[in-house]
Amino acid sequence: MNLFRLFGDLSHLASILILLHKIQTTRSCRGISFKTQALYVTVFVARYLDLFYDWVSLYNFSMKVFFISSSIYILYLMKVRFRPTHDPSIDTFRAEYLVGPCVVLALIFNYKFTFPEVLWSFSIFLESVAILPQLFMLQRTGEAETITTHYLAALGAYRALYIPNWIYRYFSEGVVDPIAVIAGLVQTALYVDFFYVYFTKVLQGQKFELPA
Amino acid sequence: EHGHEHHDEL
Repeated sequence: MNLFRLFGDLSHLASILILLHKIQTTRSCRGISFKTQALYVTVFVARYLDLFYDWVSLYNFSMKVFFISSSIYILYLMKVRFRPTHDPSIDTFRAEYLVGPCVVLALIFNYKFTFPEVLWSFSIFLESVAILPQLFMLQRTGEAETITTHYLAALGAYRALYIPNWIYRYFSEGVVDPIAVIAGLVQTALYVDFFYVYFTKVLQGQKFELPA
Repeated sequence: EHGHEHHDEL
């Protein structure tokens, strides 16, 4: 564990708490892509199945339980509790175009051709693109509530912090995890546009609005 | 081989 990874994980944790806070206080899931959230559940369930047979640490265990349960809870909030506030007509990104290629990639690129390892690779590839329906929705509506942008910023910061973590681990432990690193770089790159608007507008006190 | 017997990152 190093500080980059710790702060990355805490940022991930914060992003979910911000999202829950947004939904609970506004009593609405407006502006949130159900597809992205459903993809995250898929990612967490596929990756954290090792919860049942591989003990890493209490930290690791608690985080996994939190990520799986909170992401399922968010789906419940969107589909049941605040269902009327979710508008599927603007959440139109075809998620199956993401899942299919990730299955194929996982079958080709994995560390061992076993079920858990292929599932792990799949979750890494899927996580790297899971934010696309959300970003697509943002692009389509051209604006976002400030709280939603804080959620995305925390999520992007988590990904960004994993990069110095890998550099640190390369020098301190001599390990490289090429699948995680390549997918992670792709994932972080997807946030570049968002961060540009976030830094130049939201953090200057303006509303998140994309140029027409 | 990527150096870990298990995946220790989240």
